[in-house]
Amino acid sequence: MQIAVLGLGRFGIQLATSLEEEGHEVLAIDANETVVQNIAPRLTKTAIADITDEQALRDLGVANMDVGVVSTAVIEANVLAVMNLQLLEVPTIYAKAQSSRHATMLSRIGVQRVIEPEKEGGLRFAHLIRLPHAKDYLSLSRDYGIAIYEPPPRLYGVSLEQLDDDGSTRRLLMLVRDNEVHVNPVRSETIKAADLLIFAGEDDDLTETL
Amino acid sequence: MQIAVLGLGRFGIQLATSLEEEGHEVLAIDANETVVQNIAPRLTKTAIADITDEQALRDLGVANMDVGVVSTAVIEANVLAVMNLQLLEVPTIYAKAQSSRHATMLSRIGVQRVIEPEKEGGLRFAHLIRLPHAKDYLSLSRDYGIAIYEPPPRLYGVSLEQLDDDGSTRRLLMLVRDNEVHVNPVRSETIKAADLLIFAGEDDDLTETL
Ligand SMILES: Nc1ncnc2c1ncn2[C@@H]1O[C@H](COP(=O)(O)OP(=O)(O)OP(=O)(O)O)[C@@H](O)[C@H]1O
Ligand SMILES: Nc1ncnc2c1ncn2[C@@H]1O[C@H](COP(=O)(O)OP(=O)(O)OP(=O)(O)O)[C@@H](O)[C@H]1O
Repeated sequence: MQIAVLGLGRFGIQLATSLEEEGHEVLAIDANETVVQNIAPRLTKTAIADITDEQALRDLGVANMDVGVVSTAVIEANVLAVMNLQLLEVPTIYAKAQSSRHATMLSRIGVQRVIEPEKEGGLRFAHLIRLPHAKDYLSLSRDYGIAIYEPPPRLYGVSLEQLDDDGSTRRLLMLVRDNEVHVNPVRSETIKAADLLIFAGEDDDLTETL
Repeated sequence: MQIAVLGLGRFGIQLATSLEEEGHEVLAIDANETVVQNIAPRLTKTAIADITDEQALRDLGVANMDVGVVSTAVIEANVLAVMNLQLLEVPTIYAKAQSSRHATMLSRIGVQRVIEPEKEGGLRFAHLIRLPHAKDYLSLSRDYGIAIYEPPPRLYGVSLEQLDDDGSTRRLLMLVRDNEVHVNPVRSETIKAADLLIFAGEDDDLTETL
């Protein structure tokens, strides 16, 4: 896909570099020359432009792109940039919001996905705080989720079946070893350092010590 | 747990409110009076203080807390606040970083977990961009993940077994309906609006249209 990233704060920079690593064609735009110079070595196509300037975006070929992501925080520039993408008829438009009010406004003007990384990070970390060995967490419902665990050293060499607990909703879904994912791993398998254990369960059960 | 949140930006505010909703005792601190006044109605314990002032934190009882989270962006205040938490012997210290260099610095001075919400959000959204119906995504390895799908209307009434594809690594792990999670759901079950489908698979297979 051809994707324009408008605004290169921390979110925009990570998004642009990850998308390019995944094989997409990325055009990364920012008005700040220093910002663009710093990231230019890591990206194929960058440009210094004001994203509130429709003609500037047109000159850069943004009208031909599949997706536009507006990733500046400043509300006025952000909303004007969204409107420019619509004028350029970019079919898919996503934007970062800096508050719930801003998020609602963006949805109303037709942004298909609104991202609030700080808010989502705060929600996710509130779950992670209760899971000392968890590396990451995905919420599935109000009180149920998936947690990725790095096993503590005392579990090395312990078999997976010793982790099972019939009284608990916690279930081992997968084992990740050497970047390979094993779904419903064999219970006699023993845990190694650098393994990742993927559990699903009610949040309270996920907090149980392994 | 008793948790002190130092710095009430978007991340800190969401973290403090989510932790309190989960039943923890939260003390939310910021130097900016307006910020604290705005959030005070939503939280039990808030305080106006400079987190770089060790005595101020001591007076607030932070030394008795289980966890301290430093969630300001400004590097100097952030690092000084971490050091204060260490002087107050708070056993578990987490902090938000605003760059990889800042993150490395924090790990070196003993912060047990470093959070970079904008960077993590950028990584996650780079995956989500390729998954039009996905609501959220969790990366398990370099090219394998778990995606939460909201089924499009054309799938309402379709049975789950029609989603299976033996040529693909994509597998349906769970169905979420009415806030209840069903692991390995019965394949004859039919999809309803408001269901969530939880798939695991290689990223390329997750992009296949349902
Ligand atoms: N009109 C504009 N045209 C182009 N770039 C812009 C414009 N307005 C702001 N930017 C750029 O957007 C970038 C990100 O904006 P800002 O720093 O406000 O967001 P942020 O919320 O701090 O980002 P993040 O949280 O992702 O780090 C900055 O590099 C800035 O130069
Ligand atoms: N020394 C300090 N003592 C107390 N609070 C502080 C101090 N320094 C900064 N803060 C507070 O930290 C809060 C968040 O800081 P800042 O806005 O720099 O972070 P941010 O990265 O924009 O946050 P977010 O991305 O989570 O919205 C602000 O409300 C600010 O008042």
